[in-house]
Amino acid sequence: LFPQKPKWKNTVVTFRITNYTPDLKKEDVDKAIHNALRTWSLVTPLRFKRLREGNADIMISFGRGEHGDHNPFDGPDGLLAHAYPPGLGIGGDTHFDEDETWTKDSHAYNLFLVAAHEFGHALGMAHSNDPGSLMFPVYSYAKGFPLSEDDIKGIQELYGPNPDHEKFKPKPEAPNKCDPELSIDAVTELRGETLIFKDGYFWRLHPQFTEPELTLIHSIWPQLPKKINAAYENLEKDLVIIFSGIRMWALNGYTLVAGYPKYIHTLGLPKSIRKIDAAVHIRDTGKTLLFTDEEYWSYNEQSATMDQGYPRSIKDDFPGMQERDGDEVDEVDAATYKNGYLYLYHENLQYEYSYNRRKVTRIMRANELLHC
Amino acid sequence: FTKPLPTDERERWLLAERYLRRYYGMQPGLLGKSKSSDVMAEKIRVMQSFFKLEITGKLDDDTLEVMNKARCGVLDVGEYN
Repeated sequence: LFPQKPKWKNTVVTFRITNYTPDLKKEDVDKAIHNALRTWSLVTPLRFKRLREGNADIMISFGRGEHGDHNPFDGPDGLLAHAYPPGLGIGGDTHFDEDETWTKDSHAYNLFLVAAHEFGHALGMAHSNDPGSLMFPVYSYAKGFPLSEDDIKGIQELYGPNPDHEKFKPKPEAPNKCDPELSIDAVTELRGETLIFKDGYFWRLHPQFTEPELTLIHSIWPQLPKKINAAYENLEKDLVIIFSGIRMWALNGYTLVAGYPKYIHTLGLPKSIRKIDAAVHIRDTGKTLLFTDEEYWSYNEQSATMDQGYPRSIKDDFPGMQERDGDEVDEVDAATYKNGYLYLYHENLQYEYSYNRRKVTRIMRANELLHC
Repeated sequence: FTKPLPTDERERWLLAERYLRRYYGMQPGLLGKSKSSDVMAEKIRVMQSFFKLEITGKLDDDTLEVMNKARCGVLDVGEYN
C-alpha cells in the first residue's frame, strides 16, 4: 500500500473515459476498462459508476510524451502507463502511453492487464515484489483471473472483502526457490539455458547470470497448461518437449511448434499411461527415458519407437536412491543428464546417478540447482 | 517485452540513471563525481533488493535487464507527492 494508506472514503467510485486509443475499437476499450475495474470490485465492496462528463474520481486518458501532469511518457515500450493514489484533483487519475500498441490479446500490450494494474494504484495499492502478483511493476501477460493472494490481501486491507462473492481462487503464490522443502515439477535444457518448472512458474537459469529469473509460464506460453509434469530437450532436433497429463507440446526456442499438442501415446506408450512424471534425453545413446510411476521407458528418437524390454523398474535400474528415512525411492519428479551423470529429482532431493559406476554417487537438495 | 540491452557503457549508465530517478526517487542534478556514484550504488542496491536480485550495487546484466523491461510508471519505493 502507499504511505499513509490513502483510500476512497466512499465505496462507490466514479470513473470517466475522457479519450480513446486508435489501436482498439471503442467498445474494446470500454470492455477492457470495465473488466479491469470489475477485477477489483469482485473482491471488495467497491462499486464503479461511469460518468460521461464532469469530474470523476478516476479520470482515464491516453496521451503521449508530456501529457499535462509533468510526468512525461517515454515513447514505445519502457513506461506503459501510470496512475495516482486516491485523493482529490489528480488523485486516482489513470494515464496510458499512446506511444504503446494497445491490444486485447497476448501481443504487447494487453490493455485489460495494464488497466487492472493501474486501477490498483488508483484504489491505493503500491507495487508488489511478488512476480506472480498483478501489482508487480514489470509487465507480463497471463490469462485468467489476474489477482494473486498478495493483491487480494492488500486491497482487502483497505476496503474489506466483497460481502456478496465467495472467496476468489487467486493465482498461486510464487514459489520460493530456496525453500529447503522445494520439489520441482520438471527441468530441461533449452539452448544452453536451464528451465525449472514449479506450479504455474518456471525459473530460467542462464550460465552467465547468477540469479535465476522467475516467470509465469502463461506470460511466455499462454497456450501451455498451468501444471507441467515433465520436459526434455532433443538437441539434435533443436526441440524441447513439454508434457502435461496425456498431452505433449514442442518448443523450438521459445516458440510453440504448430501441430501440437499431441497425445503421449503417439510415442508408443500404452493407453493406461495417463501422465509422464519425468523425461530426459541421453545424448550419448540417442535414447529418451520416460518415467511413469515406479517404471521407466526408453524411446529411440532415431527410429521414433519404444525400445524392447521396457518398461523397467526404476528401483532396480537406479539403485541407491533413498529417502532420508531409508525408504527406497521408486518414483521420480524430474530428470536431467549432464557429463555422464543422470540427475533424478524426488521431492526436495536430487540423486546424482553415475552411468559408469552404475550407482548413485551424490545426494543433494533439489534447489542446489537454483544456487541455493 | 524487453528492449535490447545497450552495450555502450555510457548508455548503460544513462539508462540506469533515468530508471533510478523515475522509480527510486534518486535526486537529479550533480552531486560531484564520488558522491553521485555512492548515491547511485545505494539506489541500485534498493532496486536489486526489491526485485530479489543479487545485491551488488553494480550495474550487472541481470539488473540492467530488469531496468529494460516494459513496466508501470509508478515508483517502486519512496515518497509519493
